[in-house]
Amino acid sequence: MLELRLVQGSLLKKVLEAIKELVTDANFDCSATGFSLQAMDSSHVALVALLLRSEGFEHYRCDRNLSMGMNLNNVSKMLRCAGNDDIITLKADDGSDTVTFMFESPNQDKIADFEMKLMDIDSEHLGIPEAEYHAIVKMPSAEFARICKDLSSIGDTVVISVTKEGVKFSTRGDIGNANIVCRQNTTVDKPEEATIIEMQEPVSLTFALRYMNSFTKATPLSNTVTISLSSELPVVVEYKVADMGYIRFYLAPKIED
Amino acid sequence: THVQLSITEFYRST
Repeated sequence: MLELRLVQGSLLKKVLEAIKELVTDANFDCSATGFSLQAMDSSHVALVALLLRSEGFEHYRCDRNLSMGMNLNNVSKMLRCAGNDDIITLKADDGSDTVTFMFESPNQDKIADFEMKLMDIDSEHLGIPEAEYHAIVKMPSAEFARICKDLSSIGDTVVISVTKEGVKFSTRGDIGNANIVCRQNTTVDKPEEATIIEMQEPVSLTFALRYMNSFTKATPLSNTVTISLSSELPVVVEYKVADMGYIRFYLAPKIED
Repeated sequence: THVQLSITEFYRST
């Protein structure tokens, strides 16, 4: 028996909007730790890891570990029927091939049940070891989204370079090239507007902008984004999900031929 | 020109 009640149901709506472009089908895993997902895009270039810790739910009952295969487009269709202020409860019985999404309006005057068919998904689970990153950039998520969008009108790839000067996003294309430098800036009114660069050593990596732009679908979840870079590892682009967890996007770099 | 690496080249199956 599974029963997860999330008072801030809009978080789940935003999570689905953040990942459904990148991943078509995925297994949602429930355990005592929380509600999680790990999935790769169809070309195995990017990976998304979601964790919503059990403590973040108003009610969290998961009698035994359960893996539920879902088509994310269909989940998104279901969740779009929930109001932004609705409380969302996920329910599944042991051995059932369906999951039920229950939506309650804040004043309890409307209660809706949406039952969705589960599917068998044969997905590969990857072990991601803890890593030391050469540079970690924390910046406003809207700023990062703007940079990715702007650069993708010029080129297909972005070079992200971190030096003592700041973090530089560069691209080049048929019509020309572009460089955007963001310097560390902690003298702002609100902490979420700060750009903070922790650098152990300079790093420069090249990535496909198409994936970066897809990751920025998570922007409504968090005012800030954290970008972790190491010269021999995929970049990690992380958005916090309130104080209950995170969405991490891993993207493999492009290398010189 | 650049070659796109795969994420599975970095992380092992569990």
